[in-house]
Amino acid sequence: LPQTPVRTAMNTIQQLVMILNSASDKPSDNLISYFNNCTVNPTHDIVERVENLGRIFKEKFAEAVGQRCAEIGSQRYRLGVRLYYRVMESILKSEEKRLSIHNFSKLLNNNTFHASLLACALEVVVATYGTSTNASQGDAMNMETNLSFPWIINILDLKAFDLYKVIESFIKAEPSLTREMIKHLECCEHQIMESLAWQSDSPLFELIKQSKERDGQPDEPEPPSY
Amino acid sequence: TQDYHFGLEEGEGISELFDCD
Repeated sequence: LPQTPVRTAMNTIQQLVMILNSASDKPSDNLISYFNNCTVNPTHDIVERVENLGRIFKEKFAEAVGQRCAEIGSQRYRLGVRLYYRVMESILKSEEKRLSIHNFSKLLNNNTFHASLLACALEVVVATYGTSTNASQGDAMNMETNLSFPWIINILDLKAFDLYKVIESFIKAEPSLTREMIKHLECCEHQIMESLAWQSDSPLFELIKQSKERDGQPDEPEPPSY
Repeated sequence: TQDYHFGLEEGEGISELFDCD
């Protein structure tokens, strides 16, 4: 059968649902074991964060697409959380192998890491369904146009540069992502690199400053030829 | 992932990006 935009979009949804159907809404036993290995157990904060961000997501989703679609927001969030836990486990497995350590207390107690990882998972879910609406009903009928990137970082009050930091690891950790979704995440990366990371409140500027201080360079503007 | 440009350097992972040991 010829690959049409609608068929591509439906395949992307099918793939996502297939991956997440068997996934859990809660941390797996493997994840719990990673949490238990931490100097400071992050379980309570992780579960509480998922609940709190869920309330915000569902409220903002309903505001963006209409109150009658509030239940859809809950469904999207549930899928996002499943993907978040699944990718977190995969990331920890590969970090454990790479670093030969079992205690990820610092990473697992880092609020920015979790919020960014969850935002990335939600972006994949929202974009997957958004593409299908685009492809099947046309832009004029698209309820979810309002949810397109960078909507997710705005509603969760995240810095674009922090989301950028998880995208590559997310792609590596989830081999079942479709080609379309990888391309979408790459587009988000480009948008961050080209504009969003350069907004005045971006953590990128502090990193540049620290990097210059480490190298012993004065913080002077670069010559115009650069 | 064949078309995706990976930016992390060899031996680098997410722990370094979030300032973890």
